[in-house]
Amino acid sequence: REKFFGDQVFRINVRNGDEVSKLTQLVNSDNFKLNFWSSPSTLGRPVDVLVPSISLQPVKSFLKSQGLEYSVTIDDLQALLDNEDEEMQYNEGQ
Amino acid sequence: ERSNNTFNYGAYHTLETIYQEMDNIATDFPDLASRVKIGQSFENRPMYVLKFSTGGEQRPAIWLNAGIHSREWISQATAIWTARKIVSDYGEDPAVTSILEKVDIFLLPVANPDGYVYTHTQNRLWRKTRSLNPGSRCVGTDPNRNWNASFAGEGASDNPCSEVYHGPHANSEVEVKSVVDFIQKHGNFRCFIDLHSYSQLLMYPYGYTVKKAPDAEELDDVARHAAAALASLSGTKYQVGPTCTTVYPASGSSIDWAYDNGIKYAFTFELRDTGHYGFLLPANQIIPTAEETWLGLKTIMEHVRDNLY
Repeated sequence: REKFFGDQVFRINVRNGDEVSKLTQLVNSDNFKLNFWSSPSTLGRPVDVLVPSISLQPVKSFLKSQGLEYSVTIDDLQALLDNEDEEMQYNEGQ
Repeated sequence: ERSNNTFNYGAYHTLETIYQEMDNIATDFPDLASRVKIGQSFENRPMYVLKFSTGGEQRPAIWLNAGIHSREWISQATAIWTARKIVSDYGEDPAVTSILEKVDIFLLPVANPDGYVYTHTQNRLWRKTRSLNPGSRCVGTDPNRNWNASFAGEGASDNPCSEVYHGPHANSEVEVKSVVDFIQKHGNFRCFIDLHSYSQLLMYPYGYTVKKAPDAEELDDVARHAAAALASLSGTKYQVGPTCTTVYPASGSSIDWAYDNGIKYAFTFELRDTGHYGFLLPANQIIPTAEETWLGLKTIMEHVRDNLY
């Protein structure tokens, strides 16, 4: 099963069409291996994106260079997955 | 409420266990529930629905869909809890009893079985189907961009590697086609509800255009009542509106197809949460989510019962 050690989920604030355009560059970039949990829209909704550990620094740099605000909503994805697995195994045991 | 002898509703389960519980429900309530196979997935897994009916021929019906995006585990978990709730409350809750005296309910807890198995065995965050795309290394189609409703329009991608790849043609995914065929053959569905996560939204058509649906006012009213009922349990707030202007444009979606094919009461729930855990909602939130969602679902189903157009 695929592991996500060090991967994080970012919440990127998108406030206008200009910022959507900037974010679209990220969406269309294959280099960072991003997984968008929600798609950019022009409605001012934040965008959640799973960032692999290897892409953390370049993505942060990109966001900073474009003036896009973000926060880290899940800072240890694998820990959440491990918890979920443990709960399932416990439940099956029960 | 948490469990019966064999199944813990407060936990996430494999496809096999969910299917077994569907069988248990049908066995425990043979006069009310039956498990019906409506097709097979790309990888040849059966697709089962639970039919809840008190009798009658081709009664007006409600379709409850869940798990079309495989990583949205709260959706499948809420669906199977809902199945048990329906059979438990029939004869006890006057609202459920009266709904089932007039309409049948069909519940598909795992609309994308291959994807769901894949989330358990290979990649917890898999969203799409597992169909192969000739000429591409990328697998799968977004089954909620594959319906014949402005297919391949805005909010869908023609790139097989995209998470919102619409597929080679409408209904290319056998999981989608199986539902379409079943609903069209039945011919008397009045309501289609699709359960997703996450974001806490209750939406109605359209997703493929900003134009208002002809029944937008009524749908908005029903959705607001449903969201209020949902919030009455523990204060969970849902945003209400048409898909396109509430989240983003999305063509080829299930509820747009349903609406365009005469199923007026078409809604999408985006269940908990708003992003703190996202798709990885802890299991201890399954029952609170299912309980509050039930109040919203029941409100919609009561409206359908009273407004059989």
